[in-house]
Amino acid sequence: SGLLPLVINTWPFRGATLAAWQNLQAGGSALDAVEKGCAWCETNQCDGSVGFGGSPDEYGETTLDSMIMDGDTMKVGAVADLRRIKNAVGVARKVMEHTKHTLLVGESATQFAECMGFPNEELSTNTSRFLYLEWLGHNCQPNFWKNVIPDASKSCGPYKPSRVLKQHLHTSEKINIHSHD
Amino acid sequence: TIGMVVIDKTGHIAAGTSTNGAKFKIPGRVGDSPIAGAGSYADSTAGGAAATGDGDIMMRFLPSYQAVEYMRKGNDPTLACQKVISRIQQYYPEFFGAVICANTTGSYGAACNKLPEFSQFHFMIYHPLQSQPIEEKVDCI
Repeated sequence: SGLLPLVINTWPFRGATLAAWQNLQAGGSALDAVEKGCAWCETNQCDGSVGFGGSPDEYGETTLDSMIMDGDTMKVGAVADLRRIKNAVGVARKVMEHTKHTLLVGESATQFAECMGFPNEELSTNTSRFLYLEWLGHNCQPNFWKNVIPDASKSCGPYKPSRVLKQHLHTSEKINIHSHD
Repeated sequence: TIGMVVIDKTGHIAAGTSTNGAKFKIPGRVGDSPIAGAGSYADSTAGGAAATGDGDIMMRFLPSYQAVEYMRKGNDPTLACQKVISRIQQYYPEFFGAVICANTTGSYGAACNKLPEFSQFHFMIYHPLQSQPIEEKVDCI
């Protein structure tokens, strides 16, 4: 049976839960608490799967996705493929509060964040650079390409589309407890 | 990724996510986390939910929205989460994913898709009967 207030979050990110709870106890709204909880993980790089310095892409860059939603008004603010800004959930909150849009992406989201006062900072770290170099050293394995030439299961790109489209059985090989959304 | 649902003492619900996505993604790739209804969803008249896992798959099923709609229909949060996982399983039995759910009264639950390397899902809870955050876990289905 339930009791209120309640904070619940995915994965054992204790600090995030505590940050959200403390915000609620200090008089913050549910929305404030979600922002503080997610921001805690961004600052503390929870699990390596949140915030700067994790999950480099094929160019070695770390980009961030975040969203926040108000269940009273159904207002949403979100950012995706956000570059060089550490506080993604903070920017998402600004999208909700200072625009009539829902989702901003890429370099344009970065420009918006800078307009809102967020510092432009490098998101790569020695850890993410090491991960990236290791991946390059393993012939860019694993990766998310299919039906391309050269064979993406063996070689790095650049790739071109192959004429033959093979059926690929979906497996959890590339997305797992160490690499996930 | 973190996905979070907060319900304040008067029943106002908010939800959110933050992630750096999948390792070695193709540049430009965006997962489910920033998509309302996919990464998380909140409706103060029904409940809130958040998803985690393979965003490329999960975003095709709007699992957070679906879980909230199941709770609106009267399903308890655990069953709502399980139904969402079951629906995705029908198409992608080997997908990696989990969902947390909470309804307007503060009841909560979670579910995940069982894989050889992923048999339990751990999540965090804080409510007034506790003096600190508590880690809970569910067996995947």
